[in-house]
Amino acid sequence: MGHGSSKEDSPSGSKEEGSSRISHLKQRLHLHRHHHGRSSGSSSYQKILAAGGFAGIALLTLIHAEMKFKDKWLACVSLGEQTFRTEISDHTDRPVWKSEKKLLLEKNGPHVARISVFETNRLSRNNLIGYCEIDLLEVIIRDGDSDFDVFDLLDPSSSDIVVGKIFLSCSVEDPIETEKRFARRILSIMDYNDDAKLSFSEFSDLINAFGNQLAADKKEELFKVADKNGDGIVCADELAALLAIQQEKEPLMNRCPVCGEILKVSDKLNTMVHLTLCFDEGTGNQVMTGGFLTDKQAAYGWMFKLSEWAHFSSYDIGINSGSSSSHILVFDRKTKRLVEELIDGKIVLSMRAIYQSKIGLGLMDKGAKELLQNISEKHGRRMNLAESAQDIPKFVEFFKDQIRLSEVKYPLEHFKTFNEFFIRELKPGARPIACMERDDVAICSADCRLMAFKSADDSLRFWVKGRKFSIQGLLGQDVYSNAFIDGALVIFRLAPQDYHRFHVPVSGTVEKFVNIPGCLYTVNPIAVNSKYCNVFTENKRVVSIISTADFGKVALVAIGATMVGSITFSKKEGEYVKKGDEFGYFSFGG
Amino acid sequence: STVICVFEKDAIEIDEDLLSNSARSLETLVQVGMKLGVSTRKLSEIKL
Repeated sequence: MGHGSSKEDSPSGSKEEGSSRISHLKQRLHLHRHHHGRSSGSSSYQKILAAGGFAGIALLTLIHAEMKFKDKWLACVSLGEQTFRTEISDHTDRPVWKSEKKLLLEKNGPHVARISVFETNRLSRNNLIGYCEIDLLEVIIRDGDSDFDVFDLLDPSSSDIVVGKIFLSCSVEDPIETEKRFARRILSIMDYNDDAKLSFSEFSDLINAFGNQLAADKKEELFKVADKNGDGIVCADELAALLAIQQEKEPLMNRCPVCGEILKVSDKLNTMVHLTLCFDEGTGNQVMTGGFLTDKQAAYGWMFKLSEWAHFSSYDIGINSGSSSSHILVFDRKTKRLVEELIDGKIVLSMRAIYQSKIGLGLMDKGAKELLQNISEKHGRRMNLAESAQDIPKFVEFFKDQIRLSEVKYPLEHFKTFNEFFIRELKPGARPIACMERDDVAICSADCRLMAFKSADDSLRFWVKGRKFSIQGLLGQDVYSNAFIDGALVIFRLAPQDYHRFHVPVSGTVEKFVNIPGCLYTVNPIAVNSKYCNVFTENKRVVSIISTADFGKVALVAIGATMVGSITFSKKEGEYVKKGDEFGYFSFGG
Repeated sequence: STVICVFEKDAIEIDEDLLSNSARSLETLVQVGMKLGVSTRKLSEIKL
């Protein structure tokens, strides 16, 4: 298959072809076996060859295209049930994307990719201009000196008409490299101090997260096996070796911790490949955006991404349906524009692993709740150390478009720890209060992403998917009253970069504070939108009741989250508060 | 971290733009002090 590739077809003849395929595949594989003397990778590689087929990760790069007119172009790659898209090019007839995507090629799985090129249009839908279908296995084994292949793009209304050419490359990753990369990825999840090594405590957390009780019971033994040089820490190479050895004997992971898919013990290479791809999704390691079911959907651009978030929020069909959620769209009330909220890939990865699958939440009952608590406490202690102040410039740089230092009350040098910076105060007047003289006008409590609903039912319909959510559950028995039934609900979600102090939305008297202990799940939409997780009714929180003349009683619930579990109030019971007054703040801790 | 505000039934008329974004499952980026809504008690008095 493939339309008009610039290279000659492979010679036919089954035996010769098989041998030729293997030798070419060898050439295309970036073998480094002489650098790694381990047997597992070699045996995996032998397995590929012995099977005469290929199972592994192919790196597909859409380099550029030559079209017959100028426009802003995007390209999509569809393989099986997945579609990925490039960025939109400049206005040109020679669009350059250089977009790469790792694709899983299974022995009996799909290997014919459809590549579609669209002209983009701001006002209406993007138009499909040309397409081609390519057998990736053929591209991989095809002989040739060139680093790229060229394919004709066909007119979708008439396959006889060539409307352009696309230049792409497709290569195969060495299974040993796949294995090592996977070990590095998995290690980074529990590597709290980012030293690319696991202490015994970090190693224990990792084994716990795998959810394999047998392995959890013999963590010390496994640690000793992994720590080959006996230096008391496990590096990425040692972890890779352990995973390979264990995979041969008794796999540490029975299910993929990201998507929850059961891993076949008999198909070790596919297991490794599957895990690698799952762990890579959403981390920003890959250039092409995924999570689309069809190339048409992918071509809808901004508006589709918006609806993708809105309509796929229950994640019923697995986390990959929302794989572009490392960029959440929010509507900026000030500028009246949609903006993308960036989330660190590692955080997205962890959140998905935990919250978006039954198995992930199942892990919660096997010690992961305690793990979140421990991580938060550990992080809190770390953020209170003087060394943590070194992280402030990096943090400011990462969120440079969203943190306005000119609004901050003190200069950066003033903050002696990261936590001090995290709970930074703003200069007086930095946040004007709407209709200050009118107590019948309520204001927003925090710099945040806000959701507002007329009733709890509406919130369940549009946003909160936890099956056990209710106002009663949120407020707890001590402060709940019937007056709150069917009352309006406003959710102020603070992101890490936000000013972390919250203010009083209405003027009145603080009646009481009620502490409700609980977990420290994330409050990110990834968890709030999961039907398996009941963030708002299970997390640690403090409920305060403000008695007002204009709104009756108003309940304000401050909910702690992973890492940011410390809640401090700056007002006391019985105190009169004016709307806009600072009420308290969240900081790092458990 | 998150703050949730719960009002009594029929106590507030929340600004329409916030409601309509939320009905599309779209969060709205706001800042402290921006208007959230108006007491319906006052509104009903004004209407009367």
